[in-house]
Amino acid sequence: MNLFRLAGDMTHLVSVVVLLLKIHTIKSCAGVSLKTQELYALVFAARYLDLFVHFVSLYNTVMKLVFLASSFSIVWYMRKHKIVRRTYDREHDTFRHHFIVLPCLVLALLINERFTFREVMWAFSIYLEAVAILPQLVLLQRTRNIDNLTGQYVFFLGAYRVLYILNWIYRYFTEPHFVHWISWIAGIVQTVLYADFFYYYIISWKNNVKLELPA
Amino acid sequence: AAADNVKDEL
Repeated sequence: MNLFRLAGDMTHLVSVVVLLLKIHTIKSCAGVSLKTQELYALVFAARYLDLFVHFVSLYNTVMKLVFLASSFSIVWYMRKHKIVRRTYDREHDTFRHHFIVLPCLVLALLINERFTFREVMWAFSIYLEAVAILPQLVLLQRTRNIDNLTGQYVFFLGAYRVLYILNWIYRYFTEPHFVHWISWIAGIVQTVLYADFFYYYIISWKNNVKLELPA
Repeated sequence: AAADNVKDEL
């Protein structure tokens, strides 16, 4: 476990836990895309199938449980909680996310490390995570409000992705034949999406104008 | 090489 990866996991943990705590505290999910939260819950469900059959380490198991619990709790709050669900911006969060899930599933069936159920599900979760943020970015563009809830959430997620790329570079040079093309390519695609957001976010913040994300 | 593809990352 290198520092980049630990920092990346902690940043990822902070992004999800902070979002959950904020929704729980202010009893509002304004500006948060339920579609993105559902996609993330699906990512964790598909990726952590081996939770009870393949023990890597206590850290690994605990983190998987925390990610599963927090992502499903956020979805529960946004769909079921009597107060929070009323603050969900339904008419703007209209990204047809099945247009994301199906292509990722087809791609996972075509490109995977081994054609087994768990490996295909793992590849599916990797591809899905790469694009899971799209509904959230579209919602931010539609509603123009970068309030601290979503701005910080996207920022921490972006930081987690950058740290993971640094982790892969470090592992590539320190561990013989550490090669994970699927994670690497999907991870780079995902980070580019965030880089794009940050570029427009910083520009809008500097010129003190509304965030203009490209269509 | 297969052994190295152990999924130890989250």
